[in-house]
Amino acid sequence: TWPSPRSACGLAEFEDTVFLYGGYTK
Amino acid sequence: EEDIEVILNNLAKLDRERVAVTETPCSRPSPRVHGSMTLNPLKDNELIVFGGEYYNGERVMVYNHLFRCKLGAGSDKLSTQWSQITSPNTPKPRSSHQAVASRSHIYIFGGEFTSPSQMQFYHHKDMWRLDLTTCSWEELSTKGGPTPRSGHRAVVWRSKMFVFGGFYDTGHDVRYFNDAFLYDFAELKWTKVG
Repeated sequence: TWPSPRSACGLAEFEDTVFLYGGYTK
Repeated sequence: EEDIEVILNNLAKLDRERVAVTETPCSRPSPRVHGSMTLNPLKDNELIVFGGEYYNGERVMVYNHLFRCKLGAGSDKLSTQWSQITSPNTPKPRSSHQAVASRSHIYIFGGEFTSPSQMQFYHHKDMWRLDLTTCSWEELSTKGGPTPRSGHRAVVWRSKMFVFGGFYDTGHDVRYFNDAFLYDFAELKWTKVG
């Protein structure tokens, strides 16, 4: 799966993995 | 109001008239939103603040100011010592860009410029790095990199910058992105992910 289009989401790197949360679209 | 690219180029022309990199002690920056604040990787007590915008109720001002904030332990609270850095070669004004630090550089990508009337919008796709040993900016190649955008997010993964999403909005054309890119700090090259 792949995240849907979005802006201003949360992005963090931890132990070789990138985590993504939230954001918005118009 | 002039075309937004003319406004931006006029601002860049003023920046180019400077002759050297300077750093001047100053009071704290004026109010602003959507700038970047990055820890200086060469120090354990410094923040680097770049860009952002301020709306005064009538007009919006977008900045390419660069500030250093030295943190120190005061008697009753954390003290801050601000200075402003200027240079002839500097990124154009922007907000909602992203900044990450790696080794002795801060890398910034993208962001948006809004005209004073808020009727025109320009999205950047340029990549710059700030050498923290000299405080000089260098523009890097955009080949193979993300399209113009703001509101994207970026993190450092290994020796690369990972960039995801963001949006492009001219008022006529609106696009939200879910693409991802890696920027290799050693090779100075972009790669699309997936």
